[in-house]
Amino acid sequence: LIETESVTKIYDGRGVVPVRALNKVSLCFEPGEFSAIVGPSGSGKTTLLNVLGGLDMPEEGRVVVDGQDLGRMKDADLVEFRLRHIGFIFQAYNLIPVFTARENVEFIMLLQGVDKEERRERAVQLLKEVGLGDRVDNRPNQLSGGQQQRVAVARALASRPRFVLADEPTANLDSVSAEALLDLMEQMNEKYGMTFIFSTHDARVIKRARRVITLQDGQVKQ
Amino acid sequence: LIETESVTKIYDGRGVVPVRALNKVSLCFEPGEFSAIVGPSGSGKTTLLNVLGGLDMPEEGRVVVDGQDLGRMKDADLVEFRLRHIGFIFQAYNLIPVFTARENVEFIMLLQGVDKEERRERAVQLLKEVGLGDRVDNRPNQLSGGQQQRVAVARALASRPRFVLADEPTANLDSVSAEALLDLMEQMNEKYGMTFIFSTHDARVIKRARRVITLQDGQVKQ
Ligand SMILES: Nc1ncnc2c1ncn2[C@@H]1O[C@H](COP(=O)(O)OP(=O)(O)OP(=O)(O)O)[C@@H](O)[C@H]1O
Ligand SMILES: Nc1ncnc2c1ncn2[C@@H]1O[C@H](COP(=O)(O)OP(=O)(O)OP(=O)(O)O)[C@@H](O)[C@H]1O
Ligand SMILES: [Mg+2]
Ligand SMILES: [Mg+2]
Repeated sequence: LIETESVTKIYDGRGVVPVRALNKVSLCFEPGEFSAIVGPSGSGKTTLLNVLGGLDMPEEGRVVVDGQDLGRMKDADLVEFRLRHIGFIFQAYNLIPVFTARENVEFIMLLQGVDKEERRERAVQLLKEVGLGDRVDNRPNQLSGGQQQRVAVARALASRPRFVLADEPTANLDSVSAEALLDLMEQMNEKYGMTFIFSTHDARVIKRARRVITLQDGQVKQ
Repeated sequence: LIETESVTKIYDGRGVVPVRALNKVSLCFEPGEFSAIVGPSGSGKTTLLNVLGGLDMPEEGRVVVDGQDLGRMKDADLVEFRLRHIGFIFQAYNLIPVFTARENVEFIMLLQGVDKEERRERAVQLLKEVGLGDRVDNRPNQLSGGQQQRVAVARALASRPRFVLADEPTANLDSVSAEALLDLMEQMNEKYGMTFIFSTHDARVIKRARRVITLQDGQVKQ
């Protein structure tokens, strides 16, 4: 279960007008959901995902994941919790430039203590599934935009987290690649019960989502 | 006139299999075109745009822009030529992190020697047109993904180049923002005769293109 209880997030920079990125957002997600958060550019989708994943703390309200209030956890426990339970696909990918595609995908499993053979097999398997089986030894700057995006997807899925927070995972993909990715995610949702929460503008993703949540100016539109 | 004559681009990294990103590509674009290059992720779209804009040199063949063979120009002349004539919207935006949105948009005009008042007016005007009129003093890390993308678009258009090479300019935009951007580009195409060459997966862009060129595995599919 993931819940946000009346969450408000305000960005207050020096010399610029404060931005209310989320305004009293209350949502709950059940185990095994396959849901899309949609809304205009700037409406708060990335901020919502960041708050759900404990990457950002709200100014008001709280976020509860599996009974744990993320705002009350010690830093070290929050890091451990994210490592064990949450897979994140970033809008800008955030790949490690000095690692190859395979090393990027293995990295989280390494931190989780997964054994070496198992890590390598899973990484190569997932990279094959996203169509990059022949590019595993390339670094990010040797890959196209959409290829980098697929490495970011493989990395989040390889650690088999309980919750996947996917920020625009298909933005740079052609339809064939996007549909293949969605097939893979649906399979993992069914086979492992992984909960998928997408932030997206992509009609192809929205079409597959079992539930669609609309954000506008930081608020949920019912 | 922009032409590629039997252009081949090969990436030859250490320890990895060479990749033929473009294979004998011959294309020509007339002044005032509004054309889209489409194709699967990894098919060579970004590479083609980089070669058209003189950001990357082919291993075989040549690129001729307005009668100038880009491969035979001295570095300093090529830099000047790009500054004067080519506007580039990068797939990963490449905004300057320490500059505000307005400063990012003004930067190219500054290099071109446009006067201070004129630069500021054009920058603010263009940022308004892409829906960021109230965010001109924010830096990129204070903006959403789609907002950063729109700053990158405004920057390329503000200098009113003769050719705009736009690499997936709508990937992170909702439909309202994407359509508004396409309206703006169509207006500049008609009003100033600017040539637009898009690399895209986006059906909304393809729908508006007057010509569509398909790439697959680095080759043009006729
Ligand atoms: N520096 C490099 N070293 C090795 N291969 C590269 C390099 N840069 C690009 N490539 C490869 O060249 C091919 C074409 O890349 P390009 O970026 O042009 O594709 P694209 O059509 O823009 O893809 P996308 O839609 O994913 O952005 C890809 O297979 C890519 O991995
Ligand atoms: N560090 C920050 N400082 C100020 N404002 C910020 C900051 N980070 C985000 N914002 C603002 O918060 C609002 C919501 O941002 P968010 O990234 O969640 O939008 P989004 O829905 O993901 O947009 P997109 O579809 O363009 O990715 C935007 O107006 C954005 O500019
Ligand atoms: Mg976002
Ligand atoms: Mg590309």
